[in-house]
Amino acid sequence: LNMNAFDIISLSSGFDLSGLFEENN
Amino acid sequence: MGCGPSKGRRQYLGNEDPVFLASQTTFSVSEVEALFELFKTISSSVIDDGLINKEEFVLALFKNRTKENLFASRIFDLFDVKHRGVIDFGDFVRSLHIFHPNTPLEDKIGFSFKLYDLDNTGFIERKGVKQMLLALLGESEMKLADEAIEMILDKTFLEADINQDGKIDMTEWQHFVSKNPSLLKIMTLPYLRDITTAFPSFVFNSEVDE
Repeated sequence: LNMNAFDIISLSSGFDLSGLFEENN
Repeated sequence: MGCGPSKGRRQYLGNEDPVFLASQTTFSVSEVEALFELFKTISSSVIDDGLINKEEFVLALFKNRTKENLFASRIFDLFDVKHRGVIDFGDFVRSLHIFHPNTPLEDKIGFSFKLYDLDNTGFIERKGVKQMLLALLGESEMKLADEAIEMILDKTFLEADINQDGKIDMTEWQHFVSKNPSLLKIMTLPYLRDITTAFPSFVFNSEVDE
C-alpha cells in the first residue's frame, strides 16, 4: 500500500462536502 | 449586485449582515444571499430553528441521518466556531469560504491541520491519526490489519515529522502538504464558484444593494 495515512483517511471517509449542494437546490 | 427591488434598507440574513460577511470572505453579497437559501434548507430539515445541528449536517451530506462518520463529525465541530453544538449562518459562510476555489492555499492548509489535530493540542499526533484511521476503516469497506496500519503510520510520520518528535507541527504539515498536494483536494469545492447559479431563488428575495 503506497498511500500515506492522510490519503487513506480522506479516501475511506468518502468525505465530500459537495453533498451539501446536491439535491438541496 | 442586487437583483431584486431595493427597499433602501439592508436585509439581514440569520442576524448576519451579508455585506459584512462578504467583506470577510471570498464571496460576493449575491453569493452570501445564495448561500442563505442553502442554509435555510439544511437548517430546517430536522428542526426549523435557523441553526444547523449535527444531525442536519450529516443528513445534508449523506442524505442519511443515521450514518456515522467521524470525518463529517470533525468538520461539523470545526464549522461550529462558537462551540455551541450548532452552526449559525455566519459560521456557515465563514467556514465554507475556506473551501472556495479562490481562497488562499495557506487558509486551506490551516483548516486541514485543525481537522487532523484531533485533541486540539496544536499538533497532529500519531495517536489521533491512528484513532481516525481505525474509526474510518471501521465505517468503510476497507479493512487493514493493525500491523499494516502501524507500518503506514511509521512511513507517514517518517516523512512528515521532520524533527522526529512524534508529532507534526504546522511548519512540518505545510512542508508535507506541499509534497503531497492531493491531501488538499477535499479542501476545495468547485460548486462554490457557481453558487448563485445553483441557488437562483435569492434573485427574487434580494433586498440588498451591493
